[in-house]
Amino acid sequence: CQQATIPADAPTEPLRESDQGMRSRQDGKAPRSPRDAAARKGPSAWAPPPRVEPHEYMLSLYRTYSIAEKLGINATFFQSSKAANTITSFVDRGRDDLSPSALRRQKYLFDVSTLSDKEELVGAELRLFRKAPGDHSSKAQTGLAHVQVSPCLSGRLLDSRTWGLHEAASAQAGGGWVVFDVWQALQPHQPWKKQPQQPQQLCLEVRAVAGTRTQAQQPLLDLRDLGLGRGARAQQEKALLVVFTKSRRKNLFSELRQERGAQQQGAHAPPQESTAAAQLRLQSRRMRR
Amino acid sequence: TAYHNRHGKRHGKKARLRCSKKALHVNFKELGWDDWIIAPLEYEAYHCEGVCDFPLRSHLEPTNHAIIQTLMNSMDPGSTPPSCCVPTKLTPISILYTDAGNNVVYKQYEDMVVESCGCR
Repeated sequence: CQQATIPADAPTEPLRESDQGMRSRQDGKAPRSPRDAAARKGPSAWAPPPRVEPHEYMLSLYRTYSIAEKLGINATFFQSSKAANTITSFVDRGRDDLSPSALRRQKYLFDVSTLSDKEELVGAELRLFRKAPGDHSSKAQTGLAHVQVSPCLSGRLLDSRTWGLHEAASAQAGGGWVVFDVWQALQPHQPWKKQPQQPQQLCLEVRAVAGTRTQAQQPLLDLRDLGLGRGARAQQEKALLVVFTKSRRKNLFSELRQERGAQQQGAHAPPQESTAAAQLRLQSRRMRR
Repeated sequence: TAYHNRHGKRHGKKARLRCSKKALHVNFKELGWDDWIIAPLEYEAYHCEGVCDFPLRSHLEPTNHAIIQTLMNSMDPGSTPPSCCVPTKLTPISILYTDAGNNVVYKQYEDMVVESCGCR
């Protein structure tokens, strides 16, 4: 089984209603969460939050694992799923410095407040969309770039990738996704566990040096030259933090049910047994016979 | 109640159905859950329906307890109810939804689809 990935030329048009039963996010109905639903008192208090456009990567995951399920294959056995039964995507909220000077460092920010401490963290990936070298690319530069990811505060190297400065980002040269393993950034600290009442930001820093390995005093490369500039990016091209968790709870819907305040549904009593006494007598007589 | 003639064939009133798997089409839109569930918007969950009366068929995989309860019920229906027709095997489905932070989440929910029914 292959890992579900986003092709470089992945279609970014809105979902169609007929697309495997998925909901169209362009139908004018703003999405909301179960928690939001419980908090609302009525239609007058309803304020539509910004629309969520599902990332193509998540749609690809869903399609791949759904097909596997229909074939009787447990998707958690896939290498790409890391044995997780929950995969949460967080869209980057960081912005690049708009000044024309070289972009030496980037800070990627993710609000991980909604991660539950009841779930076991089994993996995390930073997915960056690398655009094809364009006007920003310095034609004079050749050789390799060593791109590194580390937590903003510690500077400890989490993962790195090496690629050619003018290497096409994909076969179609339109761009491609680069994946970094950032599990270590979440594992030791797990900030959302410490202060659950406050929004928790995960900050990851990206930088690049020439060559294949980190060397002291080596100048940092301009990340725009590497196709990592974040100016005017479409939603589908924004960086993604993908967190893989394994829920220990058996009844996964109970939390959602509580949040939706659906307990009043229990007021509906089950219908009475309609079997007549006479029928019972006949049945028991027949059984004895 | 099934009425059988001496050849064991049904006639007369409509027969009570034995425990088996029946259709249960779930539409999240009708449930009002389409505001947070992205996909699927509908799926076939199935449900178990029918009676677990004596003699229990082997394909219903009755537990020993269900066999005894069914026997007790057949001897004296007033003393013990029949055993229950319930799902004996369930499978998961994948759901894509938005969480409280408007993040898109893929989750595999266990026990969402009935694969088989039996008497318990």
